[in-house]
Amino acid sequence: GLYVDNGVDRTVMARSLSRSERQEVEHEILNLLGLPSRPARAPPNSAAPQFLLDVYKSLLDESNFNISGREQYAIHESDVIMSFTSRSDFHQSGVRHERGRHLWFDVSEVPAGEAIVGAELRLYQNPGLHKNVVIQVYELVVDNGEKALRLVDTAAATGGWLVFNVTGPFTSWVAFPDSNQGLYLSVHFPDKPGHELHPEDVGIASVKGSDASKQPFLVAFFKSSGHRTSR
Amino acid sequence: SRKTRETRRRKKPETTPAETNFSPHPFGDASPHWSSRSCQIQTLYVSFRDLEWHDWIIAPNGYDAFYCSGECNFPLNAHMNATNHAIVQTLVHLMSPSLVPKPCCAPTKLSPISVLYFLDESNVILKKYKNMVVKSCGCH
Repeated sequence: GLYVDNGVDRTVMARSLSRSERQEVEHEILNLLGLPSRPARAPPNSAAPQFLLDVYKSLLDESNFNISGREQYAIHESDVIMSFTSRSDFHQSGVRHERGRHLWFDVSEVPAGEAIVGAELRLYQNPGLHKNVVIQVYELVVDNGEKALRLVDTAAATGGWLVFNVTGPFTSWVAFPDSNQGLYLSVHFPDKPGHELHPEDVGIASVKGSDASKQPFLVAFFKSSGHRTSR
Repeated sequence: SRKTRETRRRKKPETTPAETNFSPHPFGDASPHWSSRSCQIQTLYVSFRDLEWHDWIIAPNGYDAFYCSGECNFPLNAHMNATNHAIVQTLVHLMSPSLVPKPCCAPTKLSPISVLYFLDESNVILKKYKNMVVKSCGCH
């Protein structure tokens, strides 16, 4: 509504806004947020929004800040934190037998002029399954016209959320969008590096898994450059 | 805007006696004449939930969109600050009201607000907007 000063200590509603006025106000707020239009409604209970909601709550209540020191630093250093859901349906890597192993993220909406503090790939592993495996994350690159794998980070499967540092590939994708071929997951036993297991067989939730709250996602931390786009 | 002006015009007789009898001399009567219409912080709660924007703005539910409103009459409320320029401008205004306006009531301290919203159907952003929430007001 349209509010006016009641002359004492608060404002009172003078009249309700019409539909067109309401749309105009909505457009103003979208403009302020830097969005061209109202975003589409997202699927409920997905992992990425829940992670950022936890970060948001931790910013409000710092005494309840139950995350690692490295991540705490990244959150406090950041002006913008973005999460990206894997969209492997939208991009084919060309790697054989890739089902469930290929992850691709649309990073085209990263705002210009933001300095990248870091980027993490987060995978969920069912705590009850195969803890004695090694998970390696590779970047898919095109080398002399041929696709190749470049090792990015390695972690032992401990169950729960597994975090991989993917700052290098992410920075490259933002700077050179055509280089974004996605990531490749390799899962194997420590003593059998050549024998790859399927991620879902060791309890790693996939993009197409039934539980949306456990799906893999990428989170990136940015420091604002101070540059403001003109409205 | 017109409604606000009309409301203010109608409320003119409500000014305190101290305001109406205020001496134009800069070193005149300095008795407190602070009223509710003096420069102060006002609260307007913006509810994203009521606006039905909660399907894409995940948090917060809404926020106190404080703003500054009122006239810069001295002495100010104890919680208010004024710049040296505002004090000098007030003195000059009292001497030449038609030539020099009163100082402006404006924010003196701003804080950031974090907003969590969907960029599209899959990507989410948590963005800190600096200098968005008015924490205190004063005369400039």
